[in-house]
Amino acid sequence: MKLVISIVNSDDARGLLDQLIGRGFRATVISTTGGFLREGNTTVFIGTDDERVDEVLRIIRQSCHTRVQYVSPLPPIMEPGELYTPNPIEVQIGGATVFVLDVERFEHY
Amino acid sequence: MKLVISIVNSDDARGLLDQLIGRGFRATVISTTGGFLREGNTTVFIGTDDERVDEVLRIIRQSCHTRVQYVSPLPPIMEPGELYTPNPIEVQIGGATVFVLDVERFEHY
Amino acid sequence: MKLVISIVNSDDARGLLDQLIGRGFRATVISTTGGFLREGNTTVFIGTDDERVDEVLRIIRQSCHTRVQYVSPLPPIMEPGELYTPNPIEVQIGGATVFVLDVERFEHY
Ligand SMILES: Nc1ncnc2c1ncn2[C@@H]1O[C@@H]2COP(=O)(O)O[C@H]3[C@@H](O)[C@H](n4cnc5c(N)ncnc54)O[C@@H]3COP(=O)(O)O[C@H]2[C@H]1O
Ligand SMILES: Nc1ncnc2c1ncn2[C@@H]1O[C@@H]2COP(=O)(O)O[C@H]3[C@@H](O)[C@H](n4cnc5c(N)ncnc54)O[C@@H]3COP(=O)(O)O[C@H]2[C@H]1O
Ligand SMILES: Nc1ncnc2c1ncn2[C@@H]1O[C@@H]2COP(=O)(O)O[C@H]3[C@@H](O)[C@H](n4cnc5c(N)ncnc54)O[C@@H]3COP(=O)(O)O[C@H]2[C@H]1O
Repeated sequence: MKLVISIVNSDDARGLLDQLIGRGFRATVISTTGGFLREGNTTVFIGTDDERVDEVLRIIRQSCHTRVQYVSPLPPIMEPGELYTPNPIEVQIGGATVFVLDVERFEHY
Repeated sequence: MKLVISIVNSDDARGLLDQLIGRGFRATVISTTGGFLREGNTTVFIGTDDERVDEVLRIIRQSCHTRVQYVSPLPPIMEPGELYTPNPIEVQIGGATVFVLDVERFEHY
Repeated sequence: MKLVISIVNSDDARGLLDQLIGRGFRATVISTTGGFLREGNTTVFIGTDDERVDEVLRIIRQSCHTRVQYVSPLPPIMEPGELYTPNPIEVQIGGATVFVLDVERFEHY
């Protein structure tokens, strides 16, 4: 048994879940926040048999789309009178970041 | 050290926590959502010594009760004038779904 | 690859994230609740290379400060006319509780 933990863009979460559930996978969904952009995203936990992990990863890869987002960096601490003109930086947001962890024991009561 | 991750019905969470805390276990609680029913449930993280895992599992099994829930499937996309009469489906919701993961290193600062 | 799961006081979360992000670490943040105090706290997931785990732990230890909190125990069930004068108990809240888990497979799509 493996636990697949996937952090995805919230816009992709619904489509991802439809695909996973449609193929009989079970999933638990958490509303999370990205440490860098401080924006909401979605973390999905999928516990599945070892032999179905590749299929879960394929579904995630196909359901989640990389995108570019523009971010204004936070202004630095400034002296009075100083001007600050931020240059937006381009950040590539991955379709998904996925961790596969081994499950030592699985119980369903 | 093991990390026990248990997904339970939110109605059972308070009783489960009372039992765990009463026996000296520590727990962290997350409000989560089921991928299938899209309803709120509760995920509990319990880090504990290897020798206390069986006790944690017993407490979870005893605190969480299977139940049957009736779900109306989502209506399909329909043409104008079509009628849709959903037949509720019976879904058995487990008392708990539990993953036990090995913890390589534990620190408490 | 390791997954560092750190439960910290919400007051320390912002400073912790600034330190982690400033050094190029990636993090995902979850609003969680302590099982004992039933108060909000913050859980941070940091996936990182094996060789950078010590640095992550050092950052967590330095960013998170132990503190003492006073808690009024819940009143017991009482007979009419009984008086209850709670003695606040002192609870030491750790700077951080950290679990390091092995990641069998990591993918970034
Ligand atoms: N310290 C840093 N310095 C410079 N750029 C940084 C950075 N941290 C993140 N970024 C960039 O900003 C994007 C959004 O990161 P955020 O932390 O908001 O949101 C992240 C985070 O919530 C999660 N994530 C990614 N890698 C992670 C990891 N190793 N551990 C925990 N969470 C991770 O997935 C979301 C998307 O990450 P992704 O890598 O695709 O995309 C990242 C990356 O392109
Ligand atoms: N392997 C796993 N990985 C991650 N999380 C897991 C999991 N197994 C269970 N869970 C979590 O536990 C909740 C209860 O699952 P249970 O299997 O008892 O009860 C399930 C099951 O009887 C049924 N179900 C779930 N997924 C299904 C699917 N793909 N096809 C058919 N029935 C499904 O609906 C009930 C409620 O499911 P829901 O997703 O709303 O809520 C699930 C989900 O949040
Ligand atoms: N092994 C573990 N597994 C999962 N999560 C863990 C954990 N150890 C700590 N945590 C998380 O970290 C928070 C702070 O725990 P700490 O042990 O520093 O500080 C704790 C500890 O001093 C005390 N405490 C917790 N559980 C207790 C219990 N069963 N009996 C007596 N004191 C307890 O109350 C403080 C606040 O606890 P709270 O549960 O509200 O919040 C906890 C919990 O959310």
